[in-house]
Amino acid sequence: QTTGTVAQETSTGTPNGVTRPRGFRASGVAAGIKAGGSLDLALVVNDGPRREAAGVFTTNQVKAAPVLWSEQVLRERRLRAVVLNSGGANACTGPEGFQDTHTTAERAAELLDTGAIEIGVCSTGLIGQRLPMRALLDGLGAAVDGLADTERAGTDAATAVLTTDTRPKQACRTHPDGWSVGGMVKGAGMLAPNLA
Amino acid sequence: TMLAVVTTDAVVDGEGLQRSLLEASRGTFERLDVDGGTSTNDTVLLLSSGASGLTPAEEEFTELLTEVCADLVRQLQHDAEGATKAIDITVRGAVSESDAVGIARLTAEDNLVCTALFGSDPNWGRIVMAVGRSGATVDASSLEVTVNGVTLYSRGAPVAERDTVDLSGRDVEILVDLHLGEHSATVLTTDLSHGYVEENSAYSS
Repeated sequence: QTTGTVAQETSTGTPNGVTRPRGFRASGVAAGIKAGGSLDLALVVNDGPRREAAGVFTTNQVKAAPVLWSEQVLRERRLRAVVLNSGGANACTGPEGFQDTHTTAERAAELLDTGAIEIGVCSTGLIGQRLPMRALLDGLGAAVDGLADTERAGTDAATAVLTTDTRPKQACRTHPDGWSVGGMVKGAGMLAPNLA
Repeated sequence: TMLAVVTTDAVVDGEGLQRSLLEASRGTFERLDVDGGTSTNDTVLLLSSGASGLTPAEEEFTELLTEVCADLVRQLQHDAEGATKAIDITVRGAVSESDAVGIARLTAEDNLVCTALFGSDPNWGRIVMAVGRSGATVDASSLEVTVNGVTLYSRGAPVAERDTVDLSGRDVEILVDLHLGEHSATVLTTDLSHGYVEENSAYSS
């Protein structure tokens, strides 16, 4: 088995996160959601041939709009892509916030030539503020343009979701038979997941 | 907030993915408790492309998925806000798994335990206090607390001096043995430092 570690520490050229398994591309761009020009919008795309998916979500009874959206679309157990942003949680933002998530999924679906119900959305950052949608939607175009199956692309995606984290976090394992599992995660505070 | 995306090129159908993810999450993401804050946004998504053309047995897939999730969780623990200690709290001898998890989580969330560890103080009294207020089945006369390999409290009384425990390193292992049953659980946490307070008074999410 091959063990993945923090990308910054092992720049081998071999993807060690979400782009390690075949059939996936990723990107991370600076869309201008965060002040300061750092990466803040990530995209992970499943090029198939299959598009099965699963998810677990917070058990907090106050759920952010992207959680409500992603729970709904995952009832079909299929995802073509996941859009993730830092710089704003889009939580407690009312119907307008939910519409922002819907619009994000619609735009990603349009760019990827699929249906919005195959787009998962995740957000992280400050609770209670609307996302800067013009910047986010423009950034989605750049994110699609930047998609690649490389180590760099996976690391950019893992970096774009960071908030108070100090480094991207990725891991992967390859089974001796040749199939792989890869992943990325963010989280530094408000960190006691209870999932279902 | 914790966000995770996990991908695989194994051929696994959606229901199988969901079962494997639930199983993997239960032993990994849900066993991390830095500050008790279950976010409005916590999400883990698992996507399968099937591009390998290989269909593993569900147990085999769950095992590898769990390894990746455990690796990610360990990285979360080490990069948590203000963390100077990576603390593993293991509870064993509980009458049920939910008791073991509940005690470990409550101890992980206890401010007095976590601040003591920031000060490299193996304050077993605070650990015993946290265990006792957990609501789980506990018997003070059989309780045992071990920190970094040194048993400090056993069956109702201290059995070693605190200064015999070396907490100079980053990694801390706390073992609470209830001696009541067969169930155990480990929860990962960190200390509660000045850095955590500063981070969360400057960044208001």
